[in-house]
Amino acid sequence: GLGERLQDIFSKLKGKGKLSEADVNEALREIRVALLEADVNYKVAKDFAAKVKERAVGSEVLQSLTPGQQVVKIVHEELTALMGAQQAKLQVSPKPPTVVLMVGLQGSGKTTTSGKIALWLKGQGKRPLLAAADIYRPAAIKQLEVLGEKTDIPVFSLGDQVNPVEIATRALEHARTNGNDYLIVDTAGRLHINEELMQELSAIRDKTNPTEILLVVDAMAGQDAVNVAAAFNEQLEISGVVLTKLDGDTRGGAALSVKAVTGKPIKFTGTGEKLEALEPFYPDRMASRILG
Amino acid sequence: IFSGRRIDADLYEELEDILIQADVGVNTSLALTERLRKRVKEEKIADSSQLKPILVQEMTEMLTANEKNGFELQPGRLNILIMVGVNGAGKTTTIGKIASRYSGEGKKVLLAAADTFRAAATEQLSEWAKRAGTDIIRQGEGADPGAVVFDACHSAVSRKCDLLIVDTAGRLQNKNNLMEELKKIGKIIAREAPEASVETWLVLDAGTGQNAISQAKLFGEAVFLSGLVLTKLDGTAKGGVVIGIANESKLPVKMIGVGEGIDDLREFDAQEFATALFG
Ligand SMILES: Nc1nc2c(ncn2[C@@H]2O[C@H](COP(=O)(O)OP(=O)(O)OP(=O)(O)O)[C@@H](O)[C@H]2O)c(=O)[nH]1
Ligand SMILES: Nc1nc2c(ncn2[C@@H]2O[C@H](COP(=O)(O)OP(=O)(O)OP(=O)(O)O)[C@@H](O)[C@H]2O)c(=O)[nH]1
Ligand SMILES: [Mg+2]
Ligand SMILES: [Mg+2]
Repeated sequence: GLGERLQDIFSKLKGKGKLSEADVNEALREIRVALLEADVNYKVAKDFAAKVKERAVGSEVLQSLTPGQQVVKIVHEELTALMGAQQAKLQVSPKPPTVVLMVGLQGSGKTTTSGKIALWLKGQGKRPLLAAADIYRPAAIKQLEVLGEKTDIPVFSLGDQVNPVEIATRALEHARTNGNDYLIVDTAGRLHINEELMQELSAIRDKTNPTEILLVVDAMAGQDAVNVAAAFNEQLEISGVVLTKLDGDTRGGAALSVKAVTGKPIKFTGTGEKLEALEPFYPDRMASRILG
Repeated sequence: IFSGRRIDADLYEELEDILIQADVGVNTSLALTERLRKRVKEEKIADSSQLKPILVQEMTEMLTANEKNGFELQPGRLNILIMVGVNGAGKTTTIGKIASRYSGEGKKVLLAAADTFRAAATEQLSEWAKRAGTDIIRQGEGADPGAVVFDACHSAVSRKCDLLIVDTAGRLQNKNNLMEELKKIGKIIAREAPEASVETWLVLDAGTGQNAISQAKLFGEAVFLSGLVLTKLDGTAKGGVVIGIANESKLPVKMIGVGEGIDDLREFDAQEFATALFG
């Protein structure tokens, strides 16, 4: 892995007291390649390598007895720091219900994650309401209703002939009169370049004033993840990210890309298809995983 | 964008960056720029505007270097298409599109709802069957996928269908028990429809990064894959990872998904795809 490759490069340091420019560039290249192979966006990888360079040519490395290991440690530290803090907290609205809006590309895991978050909240003694605002995908409403039945969590639906903004608005009213303290709005998957559908999300946001707008991202996403995250963030000002399908074998570099380009925290991870498979985001574990 | 430039290391690096941004991956990008350099040297190319067409040509060659490009229904026998892939890639929707295409050509199409696991999976495929005007074989939730497939094979054979399309549950390639389930489905089909022409296609989301390589590898170890479907190419992701897959495992892209509507299906055109990668 990257560790061994950096050890090889820095073993040349022994007895020389100083690394050549060529050796430093070779090491940075190895770091960039490792990140690219892990699907970190190529610009984010370049910026990250530049960050590491400053420390890699510093005394902590050059005077170390194990310079290669020291560089690996630096890379891991910088990566962990960039990932943000460990957290699994949803902000609470001062005026309940707290509205959580789930957004993202097609197939990323929004509907399943809506069910997971609702179950997680229920486990904390809260009274969540799910809203089925995807009127486009065949059987999307049914899918959310099945998840609601499995967990004994109510699902608000007005069928697929009512527009999603109206559904979300009425769901909020329903939550208020029903004493639900959380409203989780599941929306249809959409492309960030579909202006009409991005506008629809803005309209839902304007009508329901969500405390959390969670961008649901597939952990196996590639270079395009930055474009998607930037666009959703620009349109809506997201409050956080959920990274799904981390039970797979993807290195998950999209996590770094999305964090770097939006600055928003990764709050949860999806680690399976079952509704219990929701975990907090662990930045150091993610860093180790990306480095491989 | 690359006309009137000096052909130097910077230019090659810029080309490499374009490939990497398109999810072509480090190794394949290097292999492609290496081929490019070689041809520039051999053909004594001095005009930088010629680099892009050469690169497109090299990519197209990698994508078509196998004998199984394209897809034709074999006349006079049952054709079976098994769609496999990771969760959310677009299998069920793609089946709806393919069903509609062949049903529209007057072919007798049958669908098998062998995803008996995910919430409302059967309802979703049933809606597509309705839209495509085809029949569907399905059982209750939690039914054994093998039982659905068994049923579907017998129905397809006795009804003399032209095409049976099998929908399977999304699964991550590192889940051994789910890969075993896929093997079992393959065996049932081989046993219950021995005269059929069977293809298994791995459905890939164009937004997937290098993990697609692992998907092709591990799905390919569980079942014999004959092709890929690349979905969601209507987005901004380029899907360049299929070049590496073609180069490594000779798996051709059969069709592409370009939207959520029933007609948003295209045959794969390698040259068009390679050209668009630079777009
Ligand atoms: N293995 C695994 N599968 C997941 C995870 N999260 C979601 N899935 C699966 O991914 C697939 C897509 O999930 P959905 O919840 O339907 O995704 P979606 O974003 O609502 O999809 P659209 O509404 O079509 O945009 C389903 O098969 C889910 O079971 C996860 O963390 N791990
Ligand atoms: N934009 C776009 N969306 C697509 C395309 N193909 C599928 N989708 C969408 O992707 C999402 C997932 O599609 P599905 O057909 O449910 O995917 P799947 O592989 O069957 O999912 P699982 O059965 O849960 O594993 C849906 O919202 C589809 O409408 C495509 O070519 N373009
Ligand atoms: Mg959904
Ligand atoms: Mg499906």
